[in-house]
Amino acid sequence: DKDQSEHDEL
Amino acid sequence: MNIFRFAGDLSHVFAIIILLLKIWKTRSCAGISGKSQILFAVVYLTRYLDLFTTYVSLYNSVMKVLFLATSGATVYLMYVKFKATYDHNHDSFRIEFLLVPCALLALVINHEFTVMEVLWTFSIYLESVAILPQLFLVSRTGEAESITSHYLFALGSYRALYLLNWVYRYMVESHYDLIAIFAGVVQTVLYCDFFYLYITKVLKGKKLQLPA
Repeated sequence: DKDQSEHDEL
Repeated sequence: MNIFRFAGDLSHVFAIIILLLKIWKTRSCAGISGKSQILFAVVYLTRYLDLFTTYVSLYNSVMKVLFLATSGATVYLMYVKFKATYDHNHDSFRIEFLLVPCALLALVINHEFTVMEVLWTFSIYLESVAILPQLFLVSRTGEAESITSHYLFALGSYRALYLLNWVYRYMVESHYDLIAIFAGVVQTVLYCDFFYLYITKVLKGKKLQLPA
């Protein structure tokens, strides 16, 4: 699971 | 990156280009809410501060710069260059009613209590409701030009396509972000009434006119 505070969307 | 997200991003860029072209070609911003455009500029400014701290991809960085530049240009055209055509009287939505609750909510419900993260969360909440002054303007004047309707349709489709992106990412990557998903659902729901009118009227060549 990715860290939720890594935002890779726009 | 999946097809839904890419289609959503394209739809978002398309919406912005339609709006800029409409204002530029007609030399007028009649029917467009300057308040919504200011809110979108605030959304991009608070969300894309991470341009300086986090690198995701060239695609992401280019799009972020594009959104910042085009929203700045839109606000400039409306409030400076074509100020005389701006419809002040009908654009009377009070944006503090959106800004304050979004700020408070971002302070309370966020992934992490840091400046960058709270600003990101604020931008997500604000984006979900930033179209309200525009929808309010359309409801006050009772109609929208076709080009304005196309703009709204492309802008609304963008978050609807992102919903599909989030479903896909949950199923394929087990990745989800509840704040973005919740705000995205709210944002899309706000457009539903408009989508209905767009499909039943504008696509059939009629002007978007609200029932009296």
